[in-house]
Amino acid sequence: MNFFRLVADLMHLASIFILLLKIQKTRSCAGISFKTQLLYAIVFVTRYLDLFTTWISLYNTIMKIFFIASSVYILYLMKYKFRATYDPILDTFRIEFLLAGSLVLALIFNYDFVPMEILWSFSIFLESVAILPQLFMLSRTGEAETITTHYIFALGGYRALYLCNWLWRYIFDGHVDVYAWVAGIVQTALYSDFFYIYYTKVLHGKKFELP
Amino acid sequence: KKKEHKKDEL
Repeated sequence: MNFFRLVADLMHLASIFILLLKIQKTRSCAGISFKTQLLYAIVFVTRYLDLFTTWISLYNTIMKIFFIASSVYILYLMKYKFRATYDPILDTFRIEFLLAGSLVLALIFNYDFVPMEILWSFSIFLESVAILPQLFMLSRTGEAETITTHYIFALGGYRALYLCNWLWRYIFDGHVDVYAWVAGIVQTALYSDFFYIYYTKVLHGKKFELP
Repeated sequence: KKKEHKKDEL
C-alpha cells in the first residue's frame, strides 16, 4: 500500500458516499445515469469473484464487499425507491457496445484463458468506459447539480491516482500490469474535459454548465 | 508462458 493508492481508494469510497448523499438529500436520482451505475455493478461483481478464492487482506475484503453491496443498493434506489425521478429519455447511451467491446477485448487480452481471468479483464476494460453514459447524459442536459459533479470528480480522480500508484509500484516493486495501465489511462483520459470544466467552473464557485 | 500476476488492488 502506498500513499497514492490509499488516497485513490478513499476517493472511490467518497464518491459512493457523495452519490448516496445526493440521492438521499435531494430525494432524487435526476442527473444520474442508471446505465453507468449498472455497468459499475457488473464491474464489481465480475472483478471481485476472487473474494471466494483468494484472501488478500481484511482491508481488501471489506472494500470489495462494500463496492458490490453499495452498487447494488444504488441500482435498487434508482429502480424502485426513486424511480419516478429518473428520466430514461436522457439516458440513451448504447451500453451493448461497451459490454460487447469489453468482452471481445477480454477474450483477446487476459492473463490466462480461464473464466475468472477473462472476467477480470472484462471488468478492467468495462470500468474504463463505464462513465460514458453518465458523461453523455451530462452533455445532453448541458448542466449538473454541484453535488453530482463532486461525485464524478471523485470517481475520475480515483483512477487518475491509480496511475501514480502504478508508476510508484513499477519503480519500487517492479510491479507490471499492462492491461490495467492501458485501461486506466483511457479511463482517466475520458474525464479530461470534465476535469477541465470542474476546475474552471465548480471550484470557482460557479454552476457546472457546458460551454 | 503465464505471466506472474498478483491481483491485490481494488
